[in-house]
Amino acid sequence: RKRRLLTVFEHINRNFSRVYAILQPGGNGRLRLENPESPFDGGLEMDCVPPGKSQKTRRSQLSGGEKSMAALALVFSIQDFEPSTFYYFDEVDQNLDPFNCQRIAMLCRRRSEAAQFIMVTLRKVSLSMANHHIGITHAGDGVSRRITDFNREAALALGDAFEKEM
Amino acid sequence: RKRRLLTVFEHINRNFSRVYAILQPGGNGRLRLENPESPFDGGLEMDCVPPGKSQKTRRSQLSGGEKSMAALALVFSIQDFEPSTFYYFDEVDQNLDPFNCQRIAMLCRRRSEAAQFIMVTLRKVSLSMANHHIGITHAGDGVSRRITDFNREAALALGDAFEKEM
Amino acid sequence: MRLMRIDVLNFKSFGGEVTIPFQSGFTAITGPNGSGKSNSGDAIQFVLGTRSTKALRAENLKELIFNGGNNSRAAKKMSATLTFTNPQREDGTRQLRVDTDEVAFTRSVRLTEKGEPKSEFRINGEKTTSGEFRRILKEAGLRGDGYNVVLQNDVTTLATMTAHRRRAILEDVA
Amino acid sequence: MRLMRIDVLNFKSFGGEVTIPFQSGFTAITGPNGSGKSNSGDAIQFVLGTRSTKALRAENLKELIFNGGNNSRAAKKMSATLTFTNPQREDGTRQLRVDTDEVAFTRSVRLTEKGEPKSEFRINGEKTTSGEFRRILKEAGLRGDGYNVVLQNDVTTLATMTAHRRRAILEDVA
Ligand SMILES: Nc1ncnc2c1ncn2[C@@H]1O[C@H](COP(=O)(O)OP(=O)(O)OP(=O)(O)O)[C@@H](O)[C@H]1O
Ligand SMILES: Nc1ncnc2c1ncn2[C@@H]1O[C@H](COP(=O)(O)OP(=O)(O)OP(=O)(O)O)[C@@H](O)[C@H]1O
Ligand SMILES: [Mg+2]
Ligand SMILES: [Mg+2]
Repeated sequence: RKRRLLTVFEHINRNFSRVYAILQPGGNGRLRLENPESPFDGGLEMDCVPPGKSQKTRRSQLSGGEKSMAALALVFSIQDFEPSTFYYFDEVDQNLDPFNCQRIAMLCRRRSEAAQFIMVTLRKVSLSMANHHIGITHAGDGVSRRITDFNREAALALGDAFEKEM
Repeated sequence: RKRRLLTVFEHINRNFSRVYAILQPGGNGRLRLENPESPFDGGLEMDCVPPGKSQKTRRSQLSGGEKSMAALALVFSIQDFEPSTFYYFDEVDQNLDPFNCQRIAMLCRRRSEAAQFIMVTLRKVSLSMANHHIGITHAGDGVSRRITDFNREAALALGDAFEKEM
Repeated sequence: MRLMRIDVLNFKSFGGEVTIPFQSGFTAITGPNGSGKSNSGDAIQFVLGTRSTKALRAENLKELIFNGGNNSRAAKKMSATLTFTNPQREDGTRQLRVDTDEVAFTRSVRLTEKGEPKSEFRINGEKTTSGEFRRILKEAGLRGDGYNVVLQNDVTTLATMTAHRRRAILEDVA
Repeated sequence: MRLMRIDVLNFKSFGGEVTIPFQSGFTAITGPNGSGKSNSGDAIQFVLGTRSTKALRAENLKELIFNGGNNSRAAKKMSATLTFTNPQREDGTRQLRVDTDEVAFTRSVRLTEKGEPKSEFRINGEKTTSGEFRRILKEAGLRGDGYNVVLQNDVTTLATMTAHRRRAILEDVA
């Protein structure tokens, strides 16, 4: 049981370092078992150094977006270990700046050649990188419907709706 | 002590209903002590019905953005109870759609006539509603600096930086 | 094998019938707060078999039935259907152990006379047991609790959880 | 009374001296992930007196000193200064009990020979005790733990906390 955990850890850790370098170019990340001898007595930490930061950086010091990018690297690492035919991501880009939004969406786009990716998002950058677009709305009566004739332009316009009124 | 809590509750509850109606026009919200007789034995719930939803809606059913709007109404209600000369909001709009971003920013803008509002945000809609803009960056060396000559155009351009490259 | 569409009837905020079609590749779903985006993801989890309704933000099965909003009557039954492509592979087998090119998995809940929720499971419209339903999905690698579904706030939870909790995730995966 | 500017020296990711000026009205701060936006809010909390460095995402005072990034040397001391306007009111009094039109509150930490963190407090550049520093701020209504400062993720925490925890907040306020 311990050997199984250590094997899975090795595998996912390799994935993690690889994915983190893609999502945060110039940075480096790895997983660490707090107690490698007796893994069930310790936890699993993510040691991540975003581009430009000191190698002594601890996870709790990271910014909101930097923590999210580390967590997303872990998600992709687990997915690589146990692939699926489709992936559903609900608003994983809530605290990402436009550049990090793009990196996540880019990785989804590349991987969508092998599997189906469905991402719920409110961010224009993420919307602009998808192949297909679905709009959901509720009229003033709380009943959810799909918006007909919805495409990238319509999706981006939803975000602009307010800016046009300004 | 119980009387003090009940007095404060009454006051903040009135604020809450008023603010919620402003932030979610067409919806209604109120606070509820689970045990009004013996408040310290129960908790404090937010009963919110966003516009168009059933009056039987429970807080746990609400969407991410709807929960955030309820929480923000509570924040403003507490602030009205105990006003301050300045307010600092760090990325309170992470899961808000553009219309809700605008409602929060609009309320901050109106209240900023009486007090100073400082809001950290990555959202274009929120940025566009501010009077003044500050840009923070770190060059590739992890050292934070303030961006000189930063204004609304520069702030909105940061969000577009990626879109221009598309 | 890919997900072709979600068909829901009176599932959560989807009053009446709504179809959400998917193509291969990268699809983005957007819309205002509270419009039903996460609820459509809940439909996926509901069919693929999440154990607890709490994961769907519902206290019990009854809460998953369209409650009428502010203007309509609450429904008495609901269903959610996921339709997958299921092409024959070179060796003649299919990923889903059902001999059709498309397979529709339907899970429904209706209220009895007494108002008790009663679940039913169908494959291609034919009633089946919950056991058989889940076995066929599991054998094809389709699970309700896999890491292929990342719910709203999962990222923040994963980023800020204790190291011990994160190691427990590793154990789950192993 | 309004906040005129934040001046930091080697505070967290701000290597060297950085000034962030504020005007009255509504100011928005933006920039890439990890650039230092929340750290500037931590500077405000640090001066106004948060009890625990954990609220500033630091294990201890030493972690608040600029660590050099990937390219520079770590600093040995840091400081953060908040400057407020303090106009005389019609009755001759001022909101801050200091007789100047602007008041600068500085909190600094330097490392001793042994590497131990040593805190100092200054008002308008003059050394003062932490007690006097906090008293003057508190009397003017400036607190480090008030609801006027909403940290990143506070909204999600408030929205999803248990009802009991939320009532505890009411007690705090009362
Ligand atoms: N059984 C039900 N009947 C009708 N409406 C329901 C039912 N269950 C949940 N809802 C409503 O669905 C709404 C939430 O929908 P959902 O979580 O899908 O929104 P969303 O589009 O993901 O929004 P956000 O962008 O804020 O995350 C809530 O307002 C809730 O009241
Ligand atoms: N003592 C220190 N010396 C140098 N860098 C530090 C120090 N303490 C924290 N940092 C760095 O500051 C960065 C976090 O900054 P901050 O939280 O202000 O970012 P942010 O602009 O709010 O980003 P986000 O938009 O993602 O929330 C981290 O990368 C962390 O390594
Ligand atoms: Mg949602
Ligand atoms: Mg931040």
